[in-house]
Amino acid sequence: SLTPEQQRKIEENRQRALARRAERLAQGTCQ
Amino acid sequence: SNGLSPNQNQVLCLIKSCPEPQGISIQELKQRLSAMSVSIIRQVVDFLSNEGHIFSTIDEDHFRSTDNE
Repeated sequence: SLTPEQQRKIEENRQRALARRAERLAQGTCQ
Repeated sequence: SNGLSPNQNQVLCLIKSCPEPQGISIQELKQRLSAMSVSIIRQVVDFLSNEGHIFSTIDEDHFRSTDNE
């Protein structure tokens, strides 16, 4: 199973990816 | 259509279907997608990461989808 440090890193990367996804969707809407 | 190519959809679908907390590895993707080269898989994974569909987990070889909770 994952260490707390790995879990923290995964959650951090997930949040960054969600922000990127939202950014891309917003760009798509503006075109 | 979600705007993704067949290759991109295939890779995303496999990543989404993996229940492991650390996600699926490039090696596992290669095993499941025998018709796709590792270099194509990496290109697809880079694209999906840039678009925020997926993210790396414990290292740069494991990936999870942003929309499977």
